[in-house]
Amino acid sequence: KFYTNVSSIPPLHFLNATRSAWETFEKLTGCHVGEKIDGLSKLKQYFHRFGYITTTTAGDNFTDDFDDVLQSAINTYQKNFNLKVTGNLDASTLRQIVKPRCGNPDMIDGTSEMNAGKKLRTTER
Amino acid sequence: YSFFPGKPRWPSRKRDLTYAFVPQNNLTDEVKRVFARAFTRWSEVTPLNFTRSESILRADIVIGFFAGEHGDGEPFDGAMGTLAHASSPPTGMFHLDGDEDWLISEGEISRGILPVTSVVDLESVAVHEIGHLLGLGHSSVENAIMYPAIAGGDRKVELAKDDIEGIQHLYGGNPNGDGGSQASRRSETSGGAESGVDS
Repeated sequence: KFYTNVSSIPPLHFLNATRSAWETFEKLTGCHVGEKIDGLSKLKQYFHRFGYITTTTAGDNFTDDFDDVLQSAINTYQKNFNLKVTGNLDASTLRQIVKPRCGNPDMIDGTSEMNAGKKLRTTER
Repeated sequence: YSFFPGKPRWPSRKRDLTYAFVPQNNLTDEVKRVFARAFTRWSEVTPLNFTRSESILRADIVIGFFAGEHGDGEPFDGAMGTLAHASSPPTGMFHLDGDEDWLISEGEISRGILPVTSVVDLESVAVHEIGHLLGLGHSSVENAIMYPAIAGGDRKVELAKDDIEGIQHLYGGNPNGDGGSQASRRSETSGGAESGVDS
């Protein structure tokens, strides 16, 4: 549907702000390495889709283990989106993950030219 | 800014590109004008020109709205989530998720945030995907058009310095324009500082 101005948007849309295909990820807040949590396999599929996990196995073989592969993907994602690099699923990282986005991957063949792929010249202030 | 691997771009003999809409979408002229505005933002800062064609067979770029699985191996996922995707040059494939609710904003507003909503600003997504069609990858600079994410209700259509530098790295500036410095200045004043990361 196309809405030609804000006033034509039905009120429901103002309530469904977080209506997103990925909002189930928010229940993963606080997970960290070593845990096995239902839903982590879907998050791995998300990271696979956008190039953060490059694996030859078909996407549906992902496990619910919070393993090194997932932690590495989270680290790279946090760098790319200017988030604090913790390797954990903290609230700000998951808030970013559930945002609607472009379907094109951030990483191609495991390399990225966003932050994570560049030699950053930053000075610690 | 970033590029696709191998830095593909439209060949130098192709500076006048044509685009067409898949007929089955039956888009109104009002919707088509949104895409025309989005193309103009890129032609203002490059030597490229974009003209609408009625023939999807002859057009360089084909634009269509599709829901779910639509034959390119990258299915859409319903409301929100992935909004659209586009191919690198010279393929010219631009798909938008037919399950989204799209907002057609007035052309003058270049940035804005509606009360939080699950309606997506069509022009913001179009300007971003055209960046891919021309050869740009994603950027970590938050106020750049090529930043991968946008919240429902947000509107971001003016090219940032990062976008202009990236696209001019591929095609050079607009020989008839100010080379984009004006567009870049405009975006800097309206769009806030860059993310502060030099890369």
